[in-house]
Amino acid sequence: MYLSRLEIFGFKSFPQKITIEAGSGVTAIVGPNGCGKTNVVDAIRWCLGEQSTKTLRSEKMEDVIFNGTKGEKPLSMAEVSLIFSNEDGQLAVEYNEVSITRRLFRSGESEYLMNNRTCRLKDITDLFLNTGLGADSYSMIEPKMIETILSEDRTIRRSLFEEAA
Amino acid sequence: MYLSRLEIFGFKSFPQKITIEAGSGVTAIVGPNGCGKTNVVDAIRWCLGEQSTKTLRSEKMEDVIFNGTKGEKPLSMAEVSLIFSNEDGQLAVEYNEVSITRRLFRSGESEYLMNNRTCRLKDITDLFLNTGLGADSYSMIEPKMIETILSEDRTIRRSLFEEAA
Amino acid sequence: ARAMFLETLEGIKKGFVQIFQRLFIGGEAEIRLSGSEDPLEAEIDILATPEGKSMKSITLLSGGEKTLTATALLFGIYLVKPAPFCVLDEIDAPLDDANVQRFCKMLKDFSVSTQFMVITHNKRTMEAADRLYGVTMEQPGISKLVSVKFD
Amino acid sequence: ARAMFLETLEGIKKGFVQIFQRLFIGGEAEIRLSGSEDPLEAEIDILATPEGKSMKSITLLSGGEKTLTATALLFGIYLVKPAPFCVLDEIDAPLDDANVQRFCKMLKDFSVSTQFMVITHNKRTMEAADRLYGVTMEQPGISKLVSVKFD
Ligand SMILES: Nc1ncnc2c1ncn2[C@@H]1O[C@H](COP(=O)(O)OP(=O)(O)OP(=O)(O)O)[C@@H](O)[C@H]1O
Ligand SMILES: Nc1ncnc2c1ncn2[C@@H]1O[C@H](COP(=O)(O)OP(=O)(O)OP(=O)(O)O)[C@@H](O)[C@H]1O
Ligand SMILES: [Mg+2]
Ligand SMILES: [Mg+2]
Repeated sequence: MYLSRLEIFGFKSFPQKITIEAGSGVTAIVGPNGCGKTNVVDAIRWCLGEQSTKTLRSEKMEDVIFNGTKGEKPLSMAEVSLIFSNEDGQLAVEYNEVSITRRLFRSGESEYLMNNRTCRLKDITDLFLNTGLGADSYSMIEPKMIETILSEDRTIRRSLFEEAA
Repeated sequence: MYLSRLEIFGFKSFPQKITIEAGSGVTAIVGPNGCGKTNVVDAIRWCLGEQSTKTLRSEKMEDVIFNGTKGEKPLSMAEVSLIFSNEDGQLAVEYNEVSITRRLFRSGESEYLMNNRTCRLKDITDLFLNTGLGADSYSMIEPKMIETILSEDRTIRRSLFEEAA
Repeated sequence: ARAMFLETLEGIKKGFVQIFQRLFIGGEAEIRLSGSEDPLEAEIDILATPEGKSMKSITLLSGGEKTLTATALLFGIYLVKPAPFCVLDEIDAPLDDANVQRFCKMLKDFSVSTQFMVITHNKRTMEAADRLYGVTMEQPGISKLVSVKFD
Repeated sequence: ARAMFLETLEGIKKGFVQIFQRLFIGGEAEIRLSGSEDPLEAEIDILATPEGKSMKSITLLSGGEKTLTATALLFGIYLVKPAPFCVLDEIDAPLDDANVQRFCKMLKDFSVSTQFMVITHNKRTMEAADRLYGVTMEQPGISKLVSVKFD
């Protein structure tokens, strides 16, 4: 199983749909300060089910929906999809390609979809169980986390080890 | 009043005496990871009277004394001096040059000196009162402090403003 | 003490906005008091919006934008009360090339009244300095100084 | 669960040391349990000493050394249980040129079993990537994607 592409629409500073082809190896994301690179990371965490607004650098979950600029009006929905290739059958579904989608409306309504059919978050977390993939997994790292991985407070380290077990 | 030079001997990774001429304008300190750049910053904070071992990245104050390496024996004393030019008479002493020194012995004994005569820490903090200089002043900044200056916990910001008043 | 604090606060408010607009080439910034009528008790809030964006809280700023905003606050304070010297340890690390250049230009301007000691891995910041000291460990664990004249 | 945890722990211990010595070209590193006989209850301590130094606790490490040590732990875990993909947001910022190169070389080696997405301002890391995406804001506040082919 590997990630084939990421689609973002209406999430944070992305009012127009963008697609990032993941591909194998190392994909670098570059650009000036404040232009939206870390928003892409937030989009991945969010799609995988992240519930903490603090981790998403927001005050309320609604803050992830495009908020408008001097020239553009705010949108009413944010949507992020992760599309995985499942040719090796690692994910326990009979499809060759599995897409997971998360949507949030300004009304507060939110939904999760698997291959375009609504499902519960639990279906998504069950799907990725034991793959090392998840909103709070150790696979999204930023400089601030370096301090926590090595810090005196050993509970974080313990959860890293337990997750790997 | 300006800083004319900094002398470090036996402090952290500096078993041999070094002198940094400060001069006017911008002095850059460069070098590979782990070679002792931030130790120079710790030396300045320590000389100005820093009491917190956590700020000095140590477990106990004794950790600031050169601890030895595979090839060298540990030293028994650390000493740092800051030498200021006082031609404009801003510092309330009749000397043209004022040096402040802090020493720590492995025995735990510590001393402060002004122009090579022992004094109390209070004499040093009184000397620099209202100059904006001090161990905990807002004039030593690292990336971690960026988070605290802007953080939700507003007490840090308040102390910045009060210090300037 | 109260009058003194108010006067300083007004100065920092102006200084912060001036430096912020220089670093962000525009944008809006503001220091506001909240939570109490008495300035000595009130909370000090910072609002910052880069040019053309519609942001409100500083938690939405990016890593680089936060660094520039905190720097604008620091130098805004220096406009009111210059510190004799200031040490900056790798605060240029999160900045892109354009922001490093603006940061260095500002450092040079302020270095007339404040001595700066800057620790950096960024070549542009090294070039902007008046003098350079190298710290190395030829023997592991032992720091030595190498003066790299730069003029 | 207990046997599983013990087996994973042994694997991570070996992995951490192997990666640490690769990143630090030598040095000593160790993962130790303390505080309790029962591995499921004990505290997990990390000891790390760069080549030739006589350090004990990781609090004495420098900024760059801490980043490399945490990276060694992360990739040590990946040796035991590879993650399908991993996102690294500017973790190369505190590293000097030599360490960035070692970091990139390791990234390339691990990218056989793990997909990496790396956010960086460092030119060397950009060069080491297989593909590059630029994110820009031609109109302030609106992010767009620009694909910068790199091969
Ligand atoms: N809901 C939203 N609507 C519109 N814009 C938003 C929203 N949430 C965040 N932003 C914008 O996203 C920007 C931050 O982007 P991000 O943190 O991704 O930058 P970055 O590319 O990582 O920059 P750096 O290199 O400084 O880390 C902020 O300036 C903010 O204006
Ligand atoms: N008491 C001591 N005796 C000997 N060495 C010490 C002592 N205290 C700290 N050190 C050494 O100093 C080193 C850290 O130096 P420092 O933090 O100044 O590095 P740096 O140049 O700032 O690196 P970076 O670029 O990674 O931030 C550690 O590796 C440690 O071995
Ligand atoms: Mg970012
Ligand atoms: Mg350092």
